[in-house]
Amino acid sequence: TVGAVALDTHGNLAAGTSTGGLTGKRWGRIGDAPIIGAGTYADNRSCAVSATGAGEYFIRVGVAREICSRLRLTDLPAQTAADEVMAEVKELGGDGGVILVTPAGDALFSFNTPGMYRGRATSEGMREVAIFAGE
Amino acid sequence: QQRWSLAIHGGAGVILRENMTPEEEASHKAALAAALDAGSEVLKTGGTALDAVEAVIVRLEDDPQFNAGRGAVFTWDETNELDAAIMDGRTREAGAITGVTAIKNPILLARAVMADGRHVFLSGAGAETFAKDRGIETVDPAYFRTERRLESLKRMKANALSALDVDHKFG
Repeated sequence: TVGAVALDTHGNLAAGTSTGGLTGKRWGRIGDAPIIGAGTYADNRSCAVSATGAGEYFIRVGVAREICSRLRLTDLPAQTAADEVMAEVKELGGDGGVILVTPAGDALFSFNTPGMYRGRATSEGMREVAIFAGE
Repeated sequence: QQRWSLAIHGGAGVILRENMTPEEEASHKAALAAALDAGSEVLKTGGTALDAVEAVIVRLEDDPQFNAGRGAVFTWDETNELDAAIMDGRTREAGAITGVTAIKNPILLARAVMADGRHVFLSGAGAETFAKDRGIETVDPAYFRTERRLESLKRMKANALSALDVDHKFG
């Protein structure tokens, strides 16, 4: 799965996700990536999210929308909201990760796997890519 | 100038340094950096968040190292079925497609669904017909095939493994 989330200079957010799904999938199985609210969501009032992981769990938790809703309705820091929702995924037995950007320009990750192919850049000069946890 | 920001991913999972050669690590990082730069360039020059997202994802879909577009994993029947979604935070318009087999860049089709506006989620043959009507580029399904992904499927079948045993990453 690949994904991107962005905040532009006009203050607008967008999210996108694309995937081949799960190796050996059958019966027309669909994961979270194309499901708006599970693997992909964007709302200028809160955040933009793209997810990658064990799709069945991300669908059950409604990960992308859940993170955005928490940010819209509470004062939680974005990293906390993302970590809390990913903890719910883990609690149900799922693994994976999310990327998100906020209207304030934060570009964040949260994942509970040993690695996630990832990168982020901002107008403040941040530009980084990483693979393994702790990098 | 207003702030801009961008985050990207190419999948998550049991990705361990000891299972990766230095060359593979460098190659993945270079691909991520190139995609990040493509999106950053759009944003730096005043482009929209949607265009930045598209620029990043098209690049990653075209790279066989990642499980999307060319290089996608195989289904049980040794086909590649692709899914994608895109959403505009300004209007909460969205487009998504699932189960397509001949669309070179599924994210472009998802965006076309969003732009059309009548529906959010199209699937399978219907989505492919919609793509044809919109002039979205198609390819022979063999374009998506990579030997590494086929090997993963064969190992999975031969050893009755799960997808997570044969792939380092999800999605």
